[in-house]
Amino acid sequence: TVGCVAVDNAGNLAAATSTGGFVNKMVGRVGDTPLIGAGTYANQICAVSTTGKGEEIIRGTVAREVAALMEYKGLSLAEAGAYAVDQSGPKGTCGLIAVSANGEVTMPFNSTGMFRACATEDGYTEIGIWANN
Amino acid sequence: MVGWAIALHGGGGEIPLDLPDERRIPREIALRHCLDLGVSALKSGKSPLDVVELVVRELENHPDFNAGKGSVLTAGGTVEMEASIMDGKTKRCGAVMGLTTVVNPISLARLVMEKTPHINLAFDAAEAFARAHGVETAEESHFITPENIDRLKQAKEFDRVQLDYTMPTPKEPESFGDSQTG
Repeated sequence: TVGCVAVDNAGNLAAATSTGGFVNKMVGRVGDTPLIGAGTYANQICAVSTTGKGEEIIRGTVAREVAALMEYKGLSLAEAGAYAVDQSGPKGTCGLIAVSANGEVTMPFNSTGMFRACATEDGYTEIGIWANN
Repeated sequence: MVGWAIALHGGGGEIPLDLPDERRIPREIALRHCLDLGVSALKSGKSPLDVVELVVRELENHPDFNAGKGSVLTAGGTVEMEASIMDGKTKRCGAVMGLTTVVNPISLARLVMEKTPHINLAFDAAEAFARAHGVETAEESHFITPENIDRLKQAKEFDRVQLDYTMPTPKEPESFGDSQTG
């Protein structure tokens, strides 16, 4: 699975995700990626793209969860992202990238690694695979 | 004053810490290339919707990631790709699933968002929509890589062990560097 989220300096947000699915998946099986609110979501608050085990991400409506936690509980993007991944399902099944309307970025995951990269206007960049690099 | 920001991913899972260089380095180079592409698009004033489509198209075209070219295979040895896109300002969105010939599924998802009153289009109808809108398509061989054929073979071998209900300890499938969960 691949994905991208972006916010411009007017606070406009967008999210996109694409995948080939699951190795050896049943023909006709549809995962979380094309289900808005599960694999991809964006509103005026944040934009989210997820990766992992589709069935768990659908059950947890993970992408919409991040936006809802920010909207209803006032969590920050990082807090909402971490909580949504934490609660999404078994360890090793979920990761996400997200940006918020005020330019925050978060990339939590509960597996060994996630191929990820990010950059912000104030000069922060990160490219990594595992948790500590 | 809000600052711009961008993030992208190439999938996750149990990526072994001793991933061989020949699998790790091309992916890191691709991540950096795609990040640079996205950052320069944002700096040039492109809308976030254009930026995320541009970056995901680039990732779809890279054979080391599980989307577009390099998509993993179904139990039938075929590809069935899916994608979605959403604009935060308007909440307009589009999604496609069950694609077998579309080179860039994310761009078809955007066409569903912009050219239809719907959100989801699937399988044969999505393929027909692609042809009707002149979206680039290719033979299935374009998407299938030798690496993913091996992955399917291993996954099937593994399943066969289970199906046989024999109780050897299943052989650990060789990890190809990223998650088999996409």
